[in-house]
Amino acid sequence: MTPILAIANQKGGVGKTTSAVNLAASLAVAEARVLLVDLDPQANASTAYGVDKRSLEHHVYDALVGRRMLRDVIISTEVEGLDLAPTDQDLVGAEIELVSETERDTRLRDAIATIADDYDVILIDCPPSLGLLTINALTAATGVLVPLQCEFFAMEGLSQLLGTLDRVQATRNRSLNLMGILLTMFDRRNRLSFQVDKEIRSYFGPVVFETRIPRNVRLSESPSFGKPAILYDVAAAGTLAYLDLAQEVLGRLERD
Amino acid sequence: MTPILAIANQKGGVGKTTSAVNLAASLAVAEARVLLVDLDPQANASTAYGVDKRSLEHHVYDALVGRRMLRDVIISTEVEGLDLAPTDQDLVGAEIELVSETERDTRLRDAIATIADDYDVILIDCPPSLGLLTINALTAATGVLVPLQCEFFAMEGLSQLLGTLDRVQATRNRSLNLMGILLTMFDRRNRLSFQVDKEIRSYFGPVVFETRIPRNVRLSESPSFGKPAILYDVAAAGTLAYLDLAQEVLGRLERD
Ligand SMILES: Nc1ncnc2c1ncn2[C@@H]1O[C@H](COP(=O)(O)OP(=O)(O)OP(=O)(O)O)[C@@H](O)[C@H]1O
Ligand SMILES: Nc1ncnc2c1ncn2[C@@H]1O[C@H](COP(=O)(O)OP(=O)(O)OP(=O)(O)O)[C@@H](O)[C@H]1O
Ligand SMILES: [Mg+2]
Ligand SMILES: [Mg+2]
Repeated sequence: MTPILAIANQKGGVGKTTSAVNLAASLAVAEARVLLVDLDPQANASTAYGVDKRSLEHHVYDALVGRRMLRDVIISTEVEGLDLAPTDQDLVGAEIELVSETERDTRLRDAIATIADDYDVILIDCPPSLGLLTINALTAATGVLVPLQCEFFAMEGLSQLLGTLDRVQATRNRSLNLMGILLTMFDRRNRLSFQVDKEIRSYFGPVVFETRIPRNVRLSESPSFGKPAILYDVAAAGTLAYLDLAQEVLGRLERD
Repeated sequence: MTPILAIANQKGGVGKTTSAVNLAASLAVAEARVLLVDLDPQANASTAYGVDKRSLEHHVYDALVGRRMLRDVIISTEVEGLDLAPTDQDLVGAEIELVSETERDTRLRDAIATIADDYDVILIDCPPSLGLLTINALTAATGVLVPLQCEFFAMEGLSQLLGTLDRVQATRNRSLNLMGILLTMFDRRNRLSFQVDKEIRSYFGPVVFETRIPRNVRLSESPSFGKPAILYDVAAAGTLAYLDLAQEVLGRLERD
């Protein structure tokens, strides 16, 4: 069964897209066949791979509402071994359109099932909410990777997120597990970063990835060139951290 | 007519809550009678004022679904002249519960109308999405203040947000205007910050506030003490920037 990882956290701006984009590229560099699904109407993951949203004929929305097969939406990227299911802003409409439909929660799971065997790992970038799109991702996923910014508000939202994971696991997807919590934007100059690190590790233990993503401007510059960090600045601290994370993720996938 | 400002941007983590919380306090310090409405199910604005969500008997959700008058939900804060309409996580349910109701977009507008005369300014902290809660805020508002992080992804989302403002103005709320764009988390050490500043000001001109909010750790520490920055560290760069912003906002309100 191909592992499907939802990169999720309803708190905004914690590094979901940056993690999805750079982990996907790092896994592909480690020889895995990877698919990245952009499930956020902001379409930041699509932009990060240089996709011109106006030029897309079909995208994730068409696969969710059943107009297209997911296979017909998928495109290749500059990174060997990495495919992308891009999105555009129309995806905002899916939340309202699917609410009264049957099987509204399992649309993505069924769409991904048609192509899962073509890949070794599938990643899903989620929007900053616990609405229908994120519920679709959690219902389709085998595991959840939770990026956590080293900030006070980000910690506040964790219990709400973990409560939602429990509910989805109990009612829609028994095999869903918390694959790991990833500390992001860790800033050595900032006492708060060390406090969050200490508190989260003492509370969650080994669920927290050893890899910590440092605050690194190269990670926020690379999307403007339509490239993941590994193609923009291979020696940057942020790039190396995501390469380390890919190794840790592969280790956890083998263990499970 | 009491000015009602929606602090909105669907991009996550751009400083909506930090701006709502600290602008509200700064306006109150400038002798305005202020109400802050927390319309985000994350309830970060409520936390920033030390509200214990478990102790709330009623909150914004009750006023939106018509179970309570907004007046019965409002509490005072440590800041003289500033009241708060707090929320808790149940607000997540409002998006799903209201979708099939009549007048789902005007619930907040009608609730605020019952208490507007008690205040000189009303601020609404919005969640990171363009769903029903944000549409309610834009329908109730007289103006929108858009916090914009000095980052590439944040700029990307601006056209989507401005498109939504136009649609709400055309179909639900003719008097809605873009009160201003506020540059947040400006980091002097980071070239990207200067690029975003230059690009946004040349494109949007005087709509962009002269006040720029610097990246300042005191702004991210103060919520963990349940206080706005002005009660936590009155001389911090972030605190002073929001005091400047309050003066600029008052100037724009007088002009209109
Ligand atoms: N480690 C990092 N160092 C520096 N900047 C970062 C880092 N990670 C992310 N960023 C920047 O911070 C901002 C927020 O990150 P990102 O957009 O990935 O978060 P998100 O959780 O996907 O946001 P949203 O909730 O809007 O989907 C972006 O501008 C991004 O470029
Ligand atoms: N000027 C600043 N300097 C330093 N940190 C800041 C600044 N503004 C906000 N922050 C911190 O950045 C994070 C994001 O800010 P905030 O939560 O206010 O954004 P938001 O747009 O309300 O997020 P969401 O989309 O989740 O509602 C928070 O942890 C906050 O403390
Ligand atoms: Mg994102
Ligand atoms: Mg917020």
